Amino acid sequence: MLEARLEQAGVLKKVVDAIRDLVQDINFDCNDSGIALQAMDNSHVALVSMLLKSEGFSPYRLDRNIALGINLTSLTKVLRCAQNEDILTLKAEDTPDTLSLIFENAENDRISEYELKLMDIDQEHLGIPETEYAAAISMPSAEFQRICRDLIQLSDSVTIEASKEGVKFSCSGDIGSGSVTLRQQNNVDKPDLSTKIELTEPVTLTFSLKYLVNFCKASALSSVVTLSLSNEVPLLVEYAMGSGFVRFYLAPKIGE
Amino acid sequence: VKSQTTLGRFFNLS
Repeated sequence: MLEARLEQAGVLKKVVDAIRDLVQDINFDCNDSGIALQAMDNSHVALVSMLLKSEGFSPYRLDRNIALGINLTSLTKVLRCAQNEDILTLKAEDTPDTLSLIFENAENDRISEYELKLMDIDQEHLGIPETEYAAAISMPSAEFQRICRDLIQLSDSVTIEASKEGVKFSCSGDIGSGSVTLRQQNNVDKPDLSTKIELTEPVTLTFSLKYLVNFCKASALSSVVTLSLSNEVPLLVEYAMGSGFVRFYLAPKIGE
Repeated sequence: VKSQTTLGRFFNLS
């Protein structure tokens, strides 16, 4: 059986909010490393990969590996019944038909118990190759969100150019064009507001803004986002949490 | 004109 207790229900709520517009029916794969999911959107253009490490739960008990087939719209309905500060416990049998979710308030005088019906989900798993990226940019997640929301007003695509000078997001559409350039800067007082660029070679790639705007729903999970790019490979957008991560991969747009 | 690729072009489906 599985028993996994999370101090803050808000963590799972934010994870589900971040991915539920991209993927609907997913498996939570529970194993010794924690609770993981990997799922592609219907168009096979984007992939979400998430891990909530076992260390982030206390306790984390698992007798054998199990997959919990979950409809995220249904899970969202149940999670709405939890306060962000509630303690959340997930429980399931070894061959589960349902997932139990128990919410307890910090004062320990309210216990809510819900059962979510599980589904059989046949999932395609993508072998994601280990990639040495040519450029890794870490920046405030709120800044990345603002840039994507601004540029999507002008175009459905953005070109990201990473060089020693900085990172430039540019777009062009029917009404005109626009760009935002960020220079590398180190904020000593507030490291989360720094922009860092690690570069082995310059990279220029074009991506659909619709997906990037969608990824930015994960901004609540982390004040920092990391963009990893190499020419002609999918973009990796990572939001790291204290004990886990949400990663998005996005296939580029490529010229004929 | 650039066209949208899919992840299957870069990753192996297993």
